[in-house]
Amino acid sequence: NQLTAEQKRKIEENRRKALERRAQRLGQ
Amino acid sequence: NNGLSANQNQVLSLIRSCPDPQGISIQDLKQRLSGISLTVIKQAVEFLSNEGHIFSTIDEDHFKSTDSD
Repeated sequence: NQLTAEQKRKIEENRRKALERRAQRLGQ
Repeated sequence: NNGLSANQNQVLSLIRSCPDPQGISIQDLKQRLSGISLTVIKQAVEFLSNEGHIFSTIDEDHFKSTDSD
């Protein structure tokens, strides 16, 4: 059930992109 | 009122409550939200993702929320 380093990296990247989308929506 | 529909809030709440590092799957959401159709769940997931409330994790079928942990 452990995530690989690549999976962790992908999750962090997707979280960062989602936070950017959230900030963009809130800024409109 | 946070601007989300009742269905969207239910989906977001379940995604937020999942402690797994890979998040919750669409299948798990469907199982827990037995009163909501798969189509409506997928529409809610897409909306929440576009708005930056949630994001996909290990594949396009697992989701976590941006404001959990």
